[in-house]
Amino acid sequence: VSPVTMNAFELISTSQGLNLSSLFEK
Amino acid sequence: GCFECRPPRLQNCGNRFEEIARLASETIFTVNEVEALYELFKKLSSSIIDDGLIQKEELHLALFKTPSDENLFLNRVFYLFDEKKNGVIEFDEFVHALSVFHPNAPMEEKIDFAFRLYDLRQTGFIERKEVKAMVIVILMESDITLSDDLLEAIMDRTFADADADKDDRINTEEWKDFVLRNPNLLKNMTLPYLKDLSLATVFPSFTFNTRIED
Repeated sequence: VSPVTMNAFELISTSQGLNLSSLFEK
Repeated sequence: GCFECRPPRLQNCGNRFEEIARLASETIFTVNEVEALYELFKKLSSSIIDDGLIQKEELHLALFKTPSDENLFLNRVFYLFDEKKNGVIEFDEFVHALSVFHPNAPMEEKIDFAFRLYDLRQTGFIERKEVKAMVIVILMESDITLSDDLLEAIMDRTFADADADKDDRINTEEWKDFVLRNPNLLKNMTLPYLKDLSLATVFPSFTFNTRIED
């Protein structure tokens, strides 16, 4: 998906800093 | 944990059980799940400094796999986890915050947490300039270059959809309406992993035997 077609919050929510599932990676 | 209690540590274990029972009563987690979260907390809070507290660098290490404390989004997550605002995440704060990310947590809590995440200056509004600043950070993180015109087009489209009263800031009601129409925006507010949290699945080598019934 091109960033140009996404809304701003869709873009923001892809941040690694907001992806807490990494906490559970072994 | 308390699995190898010897008499000198019994008092501590009693306190630990009380704390775990209290956290289970305050959150969506069961006693066993809080105990499993404690094992995760111990791992995270000892990754750089073994002091039983999660430093910002330790959260960065867990999320980005590199030790640093400079990232806008990490700062926001850390700020919201750190209820006491004393610069470290304590175990009870860790459990409280993760409770919001449970698949069964109320949608209202997820909507509110995301709002506070994006309300960078804590004004009670997500301001257009805050959103633009966050988008610029994301584009830099992703090595994507966009002209300011394209960036403004993204901002215009987003605010045309989200900012019903056209004052260039999103209030809590507008945010709620917006995310309910765009539920994918809350996807990272749910961690499916939290639903399978137990010592048996997370730490299969443990034989779990607690004195407290769930």
